[in-house]
Amino acid sequence: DTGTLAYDLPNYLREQGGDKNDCSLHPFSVSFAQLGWDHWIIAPHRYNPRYCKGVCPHLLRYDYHAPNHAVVQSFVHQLVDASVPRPSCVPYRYSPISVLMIERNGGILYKEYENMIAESCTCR
Amino acid sequence: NQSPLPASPLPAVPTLPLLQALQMRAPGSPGWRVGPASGQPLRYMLNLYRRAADREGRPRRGRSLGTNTVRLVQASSHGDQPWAGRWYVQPLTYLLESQPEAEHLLRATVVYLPSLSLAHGRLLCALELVAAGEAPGVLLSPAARPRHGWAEVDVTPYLVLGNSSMGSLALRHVCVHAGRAGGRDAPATPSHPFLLLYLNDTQAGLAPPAAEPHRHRR
Repeated sequence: DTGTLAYDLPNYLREQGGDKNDCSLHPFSVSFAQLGWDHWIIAPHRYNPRYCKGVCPHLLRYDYHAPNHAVVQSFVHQLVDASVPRPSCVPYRYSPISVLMIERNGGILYKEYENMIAESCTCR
Repeated sequence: NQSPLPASPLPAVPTLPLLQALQMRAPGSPGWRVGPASGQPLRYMLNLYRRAADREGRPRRGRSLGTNTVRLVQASSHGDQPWAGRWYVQPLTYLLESQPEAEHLLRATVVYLPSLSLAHGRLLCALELVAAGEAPGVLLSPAARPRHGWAEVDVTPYLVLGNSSMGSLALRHVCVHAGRAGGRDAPATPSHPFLLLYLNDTQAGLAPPAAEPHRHRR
């Protein structure tokens, strides 16, 4: 009912600006020593996998790359049955990191691992 | 300030391939044979790493290595008296454990120092492929000019996959001491050349990225 949406415009416009609790990407630098893997990972010393945190807003802005299902689920939560949860804030795109590690037989291995850094978030 | 994680945060039986990979390579796991590499091989790989990735571990654009996996294999040398007068001849064997199925060999090179400054004179070195039977060895020459003193020789065609799928490569590291002979003792022994396997890991990490569903315009 576009009428009700029009009433909801102020909220919608406010959400455009995004609330600080909205789903977004957060930095978190960690060392392999903290992960207990520094015995055999030589480099990098630290890396920043980042993580997604926050509430998926009622109206999912275009830049969330949310699939249509998430938009529907958001409406269901809001208009039909609140026991259906809002979509979850999860990583959308990733990038790899390169790791230098020692192997069991004393060899040294350079390897690129995919999907090790979150680059953006989405609601799903 | 994060509370220190438990000593071995890895789960008993890690489920994720990355954890499995790390668990398999973790020291203390069965099969951990020799202590970690050190010295020149480690320095070489750290330089290779710095060329390929930034301080946060992100691969640099243009991927100077041309692949996502490079394994350094140290030689298991034999023969303990390599010096004879000015000559140094060290037979070296590189045993290739069967590579993980997902890792496809793109090329293999041997890295060595063709020239070494000594207190008295220089050490000039070369690599000789040990041919099977009585055939004479093949002198191997580097394809490109040495970088930071290191020369890299392509040995891809010579890798022998043994019947037990244990690959192996037999070389001789030959050096001659050029210049005024020093004191009575033999000059410093050059460090062993090492083998680099450039591999393409078709899984390269946690899981093959799922194809993102084509997003329809709302």
